[in-house]
Amino acid sequence: AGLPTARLALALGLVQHHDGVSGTEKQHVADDYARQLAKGYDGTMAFVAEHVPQLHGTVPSALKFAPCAFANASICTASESLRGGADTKRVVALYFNADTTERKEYVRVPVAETAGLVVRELDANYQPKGDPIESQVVPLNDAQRRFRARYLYSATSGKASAATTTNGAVAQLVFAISVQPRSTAAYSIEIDKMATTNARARPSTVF
Amino acid sequence: STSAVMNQRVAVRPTALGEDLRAPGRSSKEQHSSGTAVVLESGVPAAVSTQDGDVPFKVSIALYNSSSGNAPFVDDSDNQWPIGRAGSTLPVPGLDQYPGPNSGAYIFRPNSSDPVRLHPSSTNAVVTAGPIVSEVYMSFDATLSATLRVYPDSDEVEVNYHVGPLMEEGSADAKFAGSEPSITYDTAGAVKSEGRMITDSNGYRAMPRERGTKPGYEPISEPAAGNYYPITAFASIASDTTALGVAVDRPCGAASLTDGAVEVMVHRRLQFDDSLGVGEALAEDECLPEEAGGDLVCRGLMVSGTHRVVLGSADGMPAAMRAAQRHNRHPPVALFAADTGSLDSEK
Repeated sequence: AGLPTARLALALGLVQHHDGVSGTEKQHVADDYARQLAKGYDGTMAFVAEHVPQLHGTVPSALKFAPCAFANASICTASESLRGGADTKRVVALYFNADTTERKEYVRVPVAETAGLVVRELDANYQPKGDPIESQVVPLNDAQRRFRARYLYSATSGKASAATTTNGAVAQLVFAISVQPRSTAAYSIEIDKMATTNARARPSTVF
Repeated sequence: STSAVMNQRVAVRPTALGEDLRAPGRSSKEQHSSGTAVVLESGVPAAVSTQDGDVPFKVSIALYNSSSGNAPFVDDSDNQWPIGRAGSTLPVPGLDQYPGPNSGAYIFRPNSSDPVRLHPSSTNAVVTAGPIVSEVYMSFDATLSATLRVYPDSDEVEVNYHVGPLMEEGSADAKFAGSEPSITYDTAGAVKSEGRMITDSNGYRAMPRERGTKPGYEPISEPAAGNYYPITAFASIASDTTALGVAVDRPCGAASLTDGAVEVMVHRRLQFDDSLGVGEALAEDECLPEEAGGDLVCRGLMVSGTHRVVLGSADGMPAAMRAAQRHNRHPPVALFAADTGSLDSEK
């Protein structure tokens, strides 16, 4: 008890029941499993969001990290807040590899802005290091838009600001990350319309 | 008429339907470096190039309508009488049409072993190409779609599916006792699997399966449902040289009902209980606000998931499935922060 993961451990223990594993419970029981798992997830991720960024280095006070549990529905309040003229100057994406081998992955970040995006890797002071990273903007397809609309208000528990709804994500920014074993890697996404063409996210050809 | 090479791995090459892609010289391997290339046939995937040249590769949906009673394969001893689900948004027609036995949470019981086969419409496939990822968005009907993605240096075809809401009021499938769609990955017999399939056993062991036989449960009375197995990690089929593997991101049912093809069930929405213990139909509704502070709108569950499909050598398939598992189920933990000020001060 007392550990930030205790709640999640209890919920996972509960869901080991054959009903939880195979879906043979009544709906209200399934809803309760989901509620317990969500509470456990929230508690654990709050702990992760507080401590993992410190694994990477000195966290600037302005950076408040949080997971985007609905990124698969193209919903991520932090990354969607990066838009021309908005207060957000950059979005920092931090990846933690719990494996014992290097992870090279392509990640997809929901974005509301598609022009002039530049991705850079960040050092231990969360400052840019090296050249911009190649990235590509992929527009949401019909199904992704439908799926996003379905969950938008529940994902942000009804707090979806007008901006996120009307000017929310219209595309996903795809780029490659490389995270050493049991380590972190941090990347910034900024809008820099003066950057060279190669530095900016490339548009996709759609036909 | 022109083939636009996408991302040096995916060639959109409209080919005559049914053309034998394995004809000599047809391999698209010369056009691509080694690894995966999804060749499209008038907008829908037609082949994947492997070391042995192009392997035909098609994605379709097997839509099983659930048993509405009098299922031809069941003897009368089944007393699975329908129990409609109170409070469901499902249109529950007169129970007399559904004398059981029914598909339910415990049992997959289609009303026929031949599902409705949905193919992607080749008119509205959307192909998106770029320097990193190329993808093909295919819609099968208003509530079923799949996006195939190919990344550089990867032998995996990532399939992101979106399914639901199923059996909406007035939809074509609402008149059935249930709707149970599976995604089928078909190599048109190119992978000569001869009735064999491998499925994981709760993510721990790879179990050999033989179509039509199930030790202790013979004879199998249901040609389709009787050959479905629960998987939590992957299902694969192989011939001596080539193999097809599908890594999944959640527990589901999988089968190989024809040589060279694997199908994975992606969603279920059923009108009745199968009277084997739950006491209500498997019909998950979702009641969500569809505008800020709006009333809750109840509809069937929409699901989105990711399969990682690998077409490659039989020897390399176990390692490829382990790698696909890691990508699918253990991605790096991601955290995001919107920076409104530190950049200026640090600068």
